Amino acid sequence: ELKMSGPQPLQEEVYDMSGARLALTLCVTKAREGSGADMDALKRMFHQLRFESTMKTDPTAQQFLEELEKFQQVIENWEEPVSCAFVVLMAHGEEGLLKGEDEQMVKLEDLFEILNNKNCRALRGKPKVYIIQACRGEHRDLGETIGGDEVAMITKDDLQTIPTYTDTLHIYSTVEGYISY
Amino acid sequence: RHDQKGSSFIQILTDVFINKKGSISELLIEVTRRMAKTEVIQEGTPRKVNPEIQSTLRKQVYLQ
Repeated sequence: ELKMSGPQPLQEEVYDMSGARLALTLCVTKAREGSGADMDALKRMFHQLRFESTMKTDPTAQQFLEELEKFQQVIENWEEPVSCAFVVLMAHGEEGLLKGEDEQMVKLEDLFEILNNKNCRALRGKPKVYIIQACRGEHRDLGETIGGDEVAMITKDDLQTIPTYTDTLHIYSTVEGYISY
Repeated sequence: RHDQKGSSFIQILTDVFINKKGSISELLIEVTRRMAKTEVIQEGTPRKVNPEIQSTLRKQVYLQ
């Protein structure tokens, strides 16, 4: 007899985080006031979360690439298994680009490639987290007044605007640059 | 970016990652929620800024 069954709960799988956690922060501070406070906050976070953290300030465009390549070598040669890597990139930027201390641009895609599953064996199948604090264009968001169902939730103390882009999940069938079968 | 306090993105993200427990996906939703509430004043005009998360993770990440 065929029985109709309802949706089943997801079986949660988690990454093994028992190995080493490594972090690299590259930060352009030139004409970026306040970036020191961001680096201090990241230092605290990486310490609290038991990361081996390396921080470099004011890399040129070329040095962004070189420091990522050095980091890749550190990961590959780490004595114990590596569980995950964080990379924090902070600079002025445009869509897909970061500006080095020398005002030259480096492609984010070229940086991401260095630690992908093809180029970094030690991180194959391990979580790689990129945190990018940079502009991605010139648009400024003034926000939109909250309407619809949200109206009822507004109280005197709440802000009455919401960013233009929220509550959206981007689900692509393939990563950028690759064929979708 | 505040010239002494830093960027709202990094400050909120580090606060959430240090002080909240949950999967990284859940933590990032909290970061987005808090940033959506935050108004940044630029040249006297309130602005909004919030992160965009693109993920190809296959499992949950727990940092705590």
